[in-house]
Amino acid sequence: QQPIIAIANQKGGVGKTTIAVNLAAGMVRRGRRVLLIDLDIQGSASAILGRSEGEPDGNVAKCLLEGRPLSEAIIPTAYDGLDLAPAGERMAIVDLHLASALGREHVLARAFRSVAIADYDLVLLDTAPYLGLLTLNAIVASTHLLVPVSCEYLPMLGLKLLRDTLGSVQQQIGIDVPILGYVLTMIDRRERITDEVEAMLRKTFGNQVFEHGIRINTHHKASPSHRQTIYDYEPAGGRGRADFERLCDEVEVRLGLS
Amino acid sequence: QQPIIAIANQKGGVGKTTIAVNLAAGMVRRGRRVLLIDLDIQGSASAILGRSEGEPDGNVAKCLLEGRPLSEAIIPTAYDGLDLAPAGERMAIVDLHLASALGREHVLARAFRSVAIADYDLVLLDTAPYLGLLTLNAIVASTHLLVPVSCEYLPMLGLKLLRDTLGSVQQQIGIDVPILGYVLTMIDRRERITDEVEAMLRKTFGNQVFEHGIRINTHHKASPSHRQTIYDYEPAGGRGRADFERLCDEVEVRLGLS
Ligand SMILES: Nc1ncnc2c1ncn2[C@@H]1O[C@H](COP(=O)(O)OP(=O)(O)OP(=O)(O)O)[C@@H](O)[C@H]1O
Ligand SMILES: Nc1ncnc2c1ncn2[C@@H]1O[C@H](COP(=O)(O)OP(=O)(O)OP(=O)(O)O)[C@@H](O)[C@H]1O
Ligand SMILES: [Mg+2]
Ligand SMILES: [Mg+2]
Repeated sequence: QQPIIAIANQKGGVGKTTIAVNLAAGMVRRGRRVLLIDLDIQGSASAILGRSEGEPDGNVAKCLLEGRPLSEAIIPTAYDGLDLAPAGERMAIVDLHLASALGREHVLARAFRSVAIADYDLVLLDTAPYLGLLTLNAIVASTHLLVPVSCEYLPMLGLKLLRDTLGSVQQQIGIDVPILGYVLTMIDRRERITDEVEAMLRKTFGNQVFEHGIRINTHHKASPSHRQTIYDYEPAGGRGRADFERLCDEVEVRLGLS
Repeated sequence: QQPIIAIANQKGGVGKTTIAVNLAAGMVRRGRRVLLIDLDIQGSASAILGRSEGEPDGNVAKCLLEGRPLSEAIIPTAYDGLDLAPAGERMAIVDLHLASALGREHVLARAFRSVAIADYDLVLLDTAPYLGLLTLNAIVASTHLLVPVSCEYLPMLGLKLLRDTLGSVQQQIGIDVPILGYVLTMIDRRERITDEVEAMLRKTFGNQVFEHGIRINTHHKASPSHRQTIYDYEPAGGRGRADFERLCDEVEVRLGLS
């Protein structure tokens, strides 16, 4: 089975979507076929990579609400080898809808068993900043978790809640999803809090913290408005591209991919 | 009735908690009695203003789950005149619990009718980055909405979803909560995207956009780790304090308070 990585942290604005989109682009540039599934009601990843006009016929919300195969939600993107399953506007009611489903934490995992995702080397799940049923479904359906943490105090605090939730998923549902690692984001060495947070993180989680992170970079703020990944927005040799090349390297090592 | 302001934007990390905590502190310094209610499962506001050791006996989750009066959740803070209703660890299950309540969008509004909040001049609600039932309850229970928007592209996109949700609340529940205004946050004039986002926002929402916003400021990243508001963390004359003084001025004008 291919790796299915859920990019999750219920703290808002830590860089989940930025990592999901650019990691996907980096892996595609290495010749891998990647599927990015947008499970956030905001549809940030869909806004960057999806079609600019109108809602696509198929989307994740429609498949989950109407029990349709996930393959109907998958569309190509401007990047060869990178496909997207966009969120869909009705995503806001999916959580409530899942609440009454049988085996409600496994709805997404069941949808994955269909042929839809077999063709991909890697599947990435972008999740909402909320540990509701849909994000729990993403955790249960994934093989690994990647946890972005921005170099600030409040995001650090949120990690306890995430770990407690993973503990309940293990105890009550019997699924133990390994953490691929914690990735530091918005690293700004001019600020003392960056070094403090990094030191705390490495002390608490040891080598579960990725060696390299993503530096603060205005290109990451601007590239989404051009519907581009960092690889298209920045010229060769840019800092953002370098950060994501290193991230791809380390993800490959941790997954045991060559 | 006193103003009840819900600080809401389902986009994560735009500065909701930072505004909730420091606006509360600024208003208390003007002699107003303020209650801050933490409705975010992350409990960021509770982490800054609440007791450092252990979970308080009463909290919002407990009151909503067990039907207890909200007054049991209210605790004093280190700031005279500022009380807090902390979130509570069981907040994560409140959304699912609300799903089966009668009049489920009005549970919080009903809890407010008890004597608990009558003693305050101003009530602030910090909400989660998610438009689930609890945040809908906050919107329905409030008299005004304050919407922080950080100067980036993806947060701008999220505004459409928020306005669509407010439209549904009006049509389906019959409650029309006025927007007190949109507040620009993390303003960094060195970045071109700041001017672009501000121009787009003012063009779209006109004078619903506050004249002054909150500038990017490392003190806002650090003050939460010291469990302090910006007024304690920064010396007199600091930029953060100046920004919140102007914000308090403009909130008072828009509420018609003298
Ligand atoms: N390294 C970076 N440097 C500067 N800005 C960044 C960086 N990474 C992300 N951003 C910007 O910060 C904002 C938050 O990032 P992003 O939307 O990826 O976070 P998120 O965790 O997906 O948010 P949400 O919790 O709302 O889903 C975005 O506007 C993004 O463009
Ligand atoms: N003006 C600012 N300058 C610099 N950093 C800021 C500013 N305002 C907030 N921050 C920092 O940015 C991060 C996000 O802010 P905050 O937690 O207040 O946002 P939020 O919208 O409440 O997030 P969530 O969606 O997770 O509830 C925090 O670490 C905070 O300390
Ligand atoms: Mg996101
Ligand atoms: Mg918050």
